[in-house]
Amino acid sequence: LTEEQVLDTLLQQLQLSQAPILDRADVVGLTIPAHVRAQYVALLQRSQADRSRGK
Amino acid sequence: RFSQNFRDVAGRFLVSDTSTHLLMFTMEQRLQPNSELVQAVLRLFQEPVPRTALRRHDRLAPHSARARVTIEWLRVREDGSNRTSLIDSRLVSIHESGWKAFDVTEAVNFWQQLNRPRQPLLLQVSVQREHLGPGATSAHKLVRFAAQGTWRGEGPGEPQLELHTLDLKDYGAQGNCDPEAPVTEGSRCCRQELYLDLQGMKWAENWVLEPPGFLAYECVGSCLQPPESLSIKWPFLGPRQCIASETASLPMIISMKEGGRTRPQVISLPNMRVQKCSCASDGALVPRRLEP
Repeated sequence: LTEEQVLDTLLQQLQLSQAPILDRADVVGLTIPAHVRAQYVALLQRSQADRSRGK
Repeated sequence: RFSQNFRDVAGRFLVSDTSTHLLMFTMEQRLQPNSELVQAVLRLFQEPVPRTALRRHDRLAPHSARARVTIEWLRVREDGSNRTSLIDSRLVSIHESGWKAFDVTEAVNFWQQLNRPRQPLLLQVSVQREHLGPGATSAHKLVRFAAQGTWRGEGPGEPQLELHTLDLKDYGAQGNCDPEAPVTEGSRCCRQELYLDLQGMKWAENWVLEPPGFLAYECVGSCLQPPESLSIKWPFLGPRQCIASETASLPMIISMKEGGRTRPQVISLPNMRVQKCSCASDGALVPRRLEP
């Protein structure tokens, strides 16, 4: 897995053609709400349990 | 005879009418836990048609001397209902006799996916007309396969299931790489740690909020190749390669700008982290998932 592959997958998932350019000012003071963090943690736990089977 | 690990499983005849046979194979402990099924072959002995019957058929229907033989895997579901999956189908001639081989690898793959304790492997063999409509003949009635101990009582004509397997102790991967030992070209296939630092990536700056980085892992090293005799036997199997056989997704929190406002959003990227590395033959059958 390379840096480019991570970026490509991210862009594909979000249906974007290029990475958005965000200024520091856009995220300064941005807090992650509890429900968003809870959703993230739940996905983290589930990704450990559900493995996708390849070949 | 051809594999490192070769087993013959004798089948039992359960039901038989003029066109359908149901074969049952007790399979538990036939496939070792640390083995990979390369191919399963069902061998049926086609009995010779008596000359008088053959002559009569040739006189009445000189242009059609074939029947369609179909192999299906039969699964008895928990509610007692049956479900069949088509495995192999081919035309056989009534003028031939002797052993006929059918590839039933997929049926055994399906059977391996059943919950334990697993029912025996049930294979339904149907002999049907080559085609329906005008010109259809009854050649199919002349195709008979020997049942258990019935082929004139002379030889082992009963149905056989051959399981060709590879022992993963030799032909498989070895789990995680030893962090103390450097991986060389000759090293055995293993999972090696690979940390991707998202904070150090320019494009991720101010965009990817979580995680700062993650252990992606990678599969490195090489796999033991089967002897050349097996490559001749199964030309469809390419070289065994060290590949990611199980992967996990990577959740992320990213910042999305919408209408001049930035808000955090959770997404999940599939197949980002390698969970398991395996040695797999390029071109090998990818097992179909068993449907409910």
